[in-house]
Amino acid sequence: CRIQKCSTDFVALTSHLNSAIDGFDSEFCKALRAYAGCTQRTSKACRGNLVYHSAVLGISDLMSQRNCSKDGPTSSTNPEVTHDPCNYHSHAGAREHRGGDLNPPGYLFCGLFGD
Amino acid sequence: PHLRTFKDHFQTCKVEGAWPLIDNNYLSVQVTNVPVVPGSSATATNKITIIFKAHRECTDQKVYQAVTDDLPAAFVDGSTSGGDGDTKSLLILERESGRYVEMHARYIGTTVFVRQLGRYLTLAIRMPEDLAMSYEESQDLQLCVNGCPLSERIDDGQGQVSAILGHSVPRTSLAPAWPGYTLEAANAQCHEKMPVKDIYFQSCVFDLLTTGDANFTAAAHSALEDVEALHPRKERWHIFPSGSQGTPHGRGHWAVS
Repeated sequence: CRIQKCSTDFVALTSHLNSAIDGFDSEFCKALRAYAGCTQRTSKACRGNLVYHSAVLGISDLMSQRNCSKDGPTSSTNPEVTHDPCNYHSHAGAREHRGGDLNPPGYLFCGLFGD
Repeated sequence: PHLRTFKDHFQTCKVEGAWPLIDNNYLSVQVTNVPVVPGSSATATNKITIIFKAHRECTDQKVYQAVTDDLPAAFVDGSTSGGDGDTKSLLILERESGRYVEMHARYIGTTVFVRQLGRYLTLAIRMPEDLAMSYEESQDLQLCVNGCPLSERIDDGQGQVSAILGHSVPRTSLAPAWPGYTLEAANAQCHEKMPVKDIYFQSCVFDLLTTGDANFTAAAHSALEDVEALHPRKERWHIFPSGSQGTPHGRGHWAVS
């Protein structure tokens, strides 16, 4: 149900962060919000999945511990892409466009015509 | 009509009346099909309804509806975009007045083409897999996801329009099977627009023979163009029927190349 991908992205976003440096809290909250958004998008497909529900609870706990607001900027898995919550490609497509593939997998096509 | 599903299965279906193509948490697409000629179970699409569901701060719900001879470049509320004025996370573009519109839903990475060719409508959709597969179990009737029910199929159960052609019209007959076209004439006309003898070519021949309406040649051709514009995998653009350049992989499956 792709919850693993959400978790992997979160690890990728936070693994380089150092709590000793300025801006750590802000960046960590951004990553948490991105993680939360990712789990939200998988909520239907992951219903009943223990890993998913553990992740949701974990995110909630971490956001409380770090005093992160629910609304605010989020991290992108591609640092070159500025996150725009209303641009699917900026948070989901970025990883798929790596390697210069103009027609990334992960998209589906459906067509209807004729008689 | 001819349906190419999300799984690249190709089917020719009856599906008369209203049927859902897509019904997930982000998008709902429904088509209405009507018989094209008396005495035939073949139908074509004369109405398309698309609902872009409300999505947090990106857009409120927007409904698009097209019927034959009324292909608007606006949603039913008269707007041409969704979301904030600057953001425009959902946008309608008119490519050919009254004939061809595109809808770009940036917030869900989805693109929809709607065309009118002759008296009927065509549809092409590109959508991210994770969003397309985000639906409840109860929403299992989605032709784009699961194809047409077997009882609604008018191919031979393996998607073979060619078998229909072979059985319904005498291949060597010089007399038209339906007013207007012999098999040879249909082949020739379709070959002009579609030199690759794939399933789109075969569908074109099928449509000419069943209706005698030359507009279906343009419909098949533009359907292939839409595939080339929206399908993410070039190696899958063409689908070949068995006995030509590919083999079927079981019920409703086609070889892609």
